[in-house]
Amino acid sequence: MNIFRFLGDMTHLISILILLLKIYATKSCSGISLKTQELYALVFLARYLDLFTDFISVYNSVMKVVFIASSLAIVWCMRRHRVVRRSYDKELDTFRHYFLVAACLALALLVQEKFTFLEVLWAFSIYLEAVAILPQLVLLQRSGNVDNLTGQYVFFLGAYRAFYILNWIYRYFTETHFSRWISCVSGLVQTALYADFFYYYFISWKNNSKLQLPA
Amino acid sequence: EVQSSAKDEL
Repeated sequence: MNIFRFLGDMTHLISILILLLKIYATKSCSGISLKTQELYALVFLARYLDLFTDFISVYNSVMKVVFIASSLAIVWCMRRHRVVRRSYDKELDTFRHYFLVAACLALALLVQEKFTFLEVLWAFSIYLEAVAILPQLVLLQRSGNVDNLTGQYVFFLGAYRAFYILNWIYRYFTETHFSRWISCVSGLVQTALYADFFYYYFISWKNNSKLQLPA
Repeated sequence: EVQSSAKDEL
C-alpha cells in the first residue's frame, strides 16, 4: 500500500459518500445517471468476486464490501425508493449502456492476463469502469446546470483514478516485476474522459460561478 | 508479501 493508492481509495470513498449524502439529504437523484450507477455496481460485482476466496487484508475486504453495498444501495434507491425515484431524469438518461457492457465483455474475452473465468471478469470490470462515467457525463451536458454535490461527486470520482495512475508509476519504479498494463491503459482512458469535465470544473471554481457544461 | 501480480488493488 502506498500513499497514492490510499489517497485514491479515500477519494473514491469520498465520492460515494457525497453521492449518498446528496440522495439522502435532498431525497433527490436529479442530475445523477442511473445507468452509470448500474455500471458501477456491475464493475464491483465482477471485480470483487475474489472477496471470499483471496483474503488480502482487512482493509481490502472491508472496502470491497463498502463499494459493493453502496453501489447496490444507490441503484436500489434510484429504482425503488418512492420519493427519490420520482426525481430521476429518466428522459435525459438515455445512454445505451448495454452497448458498453457488450463491448467491454467482448474486449475482456480477447484481452486479459489469463483466459480464466475470474481473469476475464476482472479485465471486464477494468474496461467497464473506464467507460462507466459516460452516461453520467452525457446527462450532465444535457441537464445544463449541475448542482454542487453532483459536480463534486463527479470530480472526486475522476480524481481517484488519477491517484491510481500515480500509484502504478510508483509501483513500477519500486517493485521488480510489477506489470499492471491492463489497469494502467484503462486508467489513463478513464481519467482522460474526465478531462473536459475537470476543465469546466476548474473554470467554475476559478470564477466562483455555477458549473456549466456546454451542450 | 502478496505477489504484485495478484489483484491486491481495489
